[in-house]
Amino acid sequence: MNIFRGIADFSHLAAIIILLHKIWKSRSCAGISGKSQILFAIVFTTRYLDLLTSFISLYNTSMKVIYISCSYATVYLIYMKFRATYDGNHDSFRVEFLVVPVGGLAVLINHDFALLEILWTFSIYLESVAILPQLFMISKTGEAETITTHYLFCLGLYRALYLFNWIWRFYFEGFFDMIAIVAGLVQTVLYCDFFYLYVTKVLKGKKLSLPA
Amino acid sequence: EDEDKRKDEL
Repeated sequence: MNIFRGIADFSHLAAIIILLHKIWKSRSCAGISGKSQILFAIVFTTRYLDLLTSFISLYNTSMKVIYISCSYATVYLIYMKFRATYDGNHDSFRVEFLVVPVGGLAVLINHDFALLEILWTFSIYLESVAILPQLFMISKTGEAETITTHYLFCLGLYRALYLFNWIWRFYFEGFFDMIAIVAGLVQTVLYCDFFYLYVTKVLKGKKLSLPA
Repeated sequence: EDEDKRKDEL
């Protein structure tokens, strides 16, 4: 594993834990898109079905299990435990506009027309756009809590670092996966606008708020 | 073999 991949995985883990911790400590999921969190739970579930069919390494298995468990815990906190604080009116992104085209694309463009492969491809495509309900919610309310922006930054950083990991692997291992690379590029581009706001506002101690 | 490399990533 190269350094980019290593930092990326822990950045991803940090993002997931920051979000869980924020919700648990504040006893509130205000400002968090439950829809994005459901999409991430679907992403992890469909991608990590290979936990049942193959063993790669203890690291690989542990991280997959942690990601899946934390994503379900987050969904549980939002829709069950702290449901009263969930801001459903502002979480109005139509997820079917993501899931249906992404499902169709996964059936059309994949490595192998087999159930597990299609689900893996579906998860890669879906992950690239799963943050959109969250970004839509922030654009609708015009603001985000600082802790939420830290979560988003870690989540965006993770996929950006994977791009470096893929460049590394191409040069040193001759390995590349076009599906993951294209989806990863799309995913990273979606965060660019946010990265700009994070650096120019949040890192300078200001709250992230958008002009009306 | 490539599939294993792919599935190694998270």
